[in-house]
Amino acid sequence: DGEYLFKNSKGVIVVLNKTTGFLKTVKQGSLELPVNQNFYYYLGMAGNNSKFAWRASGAYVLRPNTTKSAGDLPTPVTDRLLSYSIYEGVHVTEVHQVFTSWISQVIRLYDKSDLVEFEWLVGPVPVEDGYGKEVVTKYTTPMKTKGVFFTDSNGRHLIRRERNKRETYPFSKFEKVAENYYPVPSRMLISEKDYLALNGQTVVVLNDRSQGGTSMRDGEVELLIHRRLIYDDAFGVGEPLNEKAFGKGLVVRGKHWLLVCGEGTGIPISRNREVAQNIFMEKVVAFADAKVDNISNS
Amino acid sequence: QSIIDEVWNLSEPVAIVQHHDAITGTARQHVTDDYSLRLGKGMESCEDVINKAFRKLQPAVSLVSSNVSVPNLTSPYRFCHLLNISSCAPTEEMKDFIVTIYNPLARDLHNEYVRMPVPTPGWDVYSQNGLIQTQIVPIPQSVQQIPGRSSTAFYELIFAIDILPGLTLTNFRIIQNLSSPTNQLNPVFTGGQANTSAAS
Repeated sequence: DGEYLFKNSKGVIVVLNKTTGFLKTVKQGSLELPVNQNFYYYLGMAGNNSKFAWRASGAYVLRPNTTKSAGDLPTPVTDRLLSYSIYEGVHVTEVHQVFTSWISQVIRLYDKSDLVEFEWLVGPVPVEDGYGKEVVTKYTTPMKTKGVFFTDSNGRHLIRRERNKRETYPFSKFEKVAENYYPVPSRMLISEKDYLALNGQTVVVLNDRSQGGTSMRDGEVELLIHRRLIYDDAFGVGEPLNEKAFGKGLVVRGKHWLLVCGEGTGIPISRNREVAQNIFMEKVVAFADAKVDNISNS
Repeated sequence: QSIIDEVWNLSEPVAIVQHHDAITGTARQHVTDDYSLRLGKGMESCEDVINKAFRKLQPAVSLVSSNVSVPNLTSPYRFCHLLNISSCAPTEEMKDFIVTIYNPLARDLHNEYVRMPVPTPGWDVYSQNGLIQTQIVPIPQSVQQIPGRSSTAFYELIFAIDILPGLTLTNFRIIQNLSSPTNQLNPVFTGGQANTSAAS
């Protein structure tokens, strides 16, 4: 009935919307959590650098142009996948998704894992329209998070963040998106309950590299994954953030892992620490030729 | 002393990229390129150390089913630097090789998976207990078309490790077998705009 469902031996069930190809639901234990995931972009502020308030978005500052686009909402790259294919096997089920000519992704559910893996590929970001772009991905749930989200402190403890609020100075609301962005060194987390000790339903997104992140709407995890900008922000680097590889814009590829834990899932929230450590201290893999003359028989 | 020098070849560039422009990406492009070059050279230097360490730490066991005694391996270890674009020269060039996997954590890893890019779909993988289950998946077209990617790998070979104790090595032998069944290569479902008549 319009859904494609796959599951693993750990009891994780992933449901896709067959029409759009997007992620629809993740089931873990008795929790059935609607989760949508898509890619979006903000237009980078062009500015003219003559005043601080008119600086361009660049290497030093994230400055989405929220007057040019729809307020503080990023623009979705598509509302329906160009194509997707599902591969099933003994170890992993993979969904190969093509969003646009410059964004694709593989969603993976390994048989003995409680994580859903997202391997995204973004670029070269098109700038022929004269606008630099800040590309984000959003994991959207209906969770009532009351503006609260958590980001880690260089892999150590989680820091509580609250939308449109700063602990040590008044929130200006002048640049709502940029002012709500925080560093995400290893993971970002949203929970239905404000204090993690209560063990409420929790969504953790772990990343393979430091990124910027926010939660501009309740229930959302938003991570900035690629930027291609065509103006220097005049803070000193003297170059726009416009890396050219092989004569084209840079292509980036990386991973996110989604962990649904806490109340009703059978997985403690503390599991995020173990997973983050596994990602940071990844296995070392080396290869050696096993030709007969290189090896002795036992 | 020579091993300490080899490790220093990496720790020095790692120290250099602690600079705030390197950490945040606010260095000019040619400076960033130089950081990458230094880190790359340092990593290669440390691979020599890992090569020696892996030989020293090899468990005194054989891969029984394939009649291989790994401690007597004489060929040097090779490493993959381009796994982020599903490219790996050693696994693309060799047809019979040993994969040594090290768990750098001080605790056990359970239910881990190993993925490696390969040029053909048919492969047999042996653990210490014999032939194990594998899966092959195609590498997406979008990855194969990354500008500058020069690779013969069209597939990824996947197998599982049930348990890998902390600070421990394990070995697998991988042998090309072109007659292995490859029925998992076909998608079980396809969809999207490109598959609708309107799009075409």
